[in-house]
Amino acid sequence: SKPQNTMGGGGGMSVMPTSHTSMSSMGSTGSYSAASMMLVNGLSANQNQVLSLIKSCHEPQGISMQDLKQKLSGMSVTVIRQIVDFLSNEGHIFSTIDEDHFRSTDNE
Amino acid sequence: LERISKNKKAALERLAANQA
Repeated sequence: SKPQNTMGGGGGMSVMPTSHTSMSSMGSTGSYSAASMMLVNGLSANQNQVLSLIKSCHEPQGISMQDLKQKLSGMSVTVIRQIVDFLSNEGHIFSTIDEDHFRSTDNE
Repeated sequence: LERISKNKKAALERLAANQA
């Protein structure tokens, strides 16, 4: 039972601002840099985002660095690499066919 | 693909160590 809060997880669907609810539904995603320090289960919001992306990929070779970059367009490659290194050190993910493909350990 | 299972094993060990 993990919280499904992945924005744009369904693919290229852009958020359509509906006239009444746009403020309340989008308000929390506005300030990225400030929110990134928020801790959920010991990981920052950015780290959780990367981890859930990796978890959501079920291919044997895992998710590629390229896919991560694409899906996390708001994050720099350097930041993604740091997060991936961290998650790898913690044992949450591991690299598969090369250093640019990752899978999660806890998505059996 | 041997590499994958080797890396996974190592990662699971790290995870276990971190959770212990």
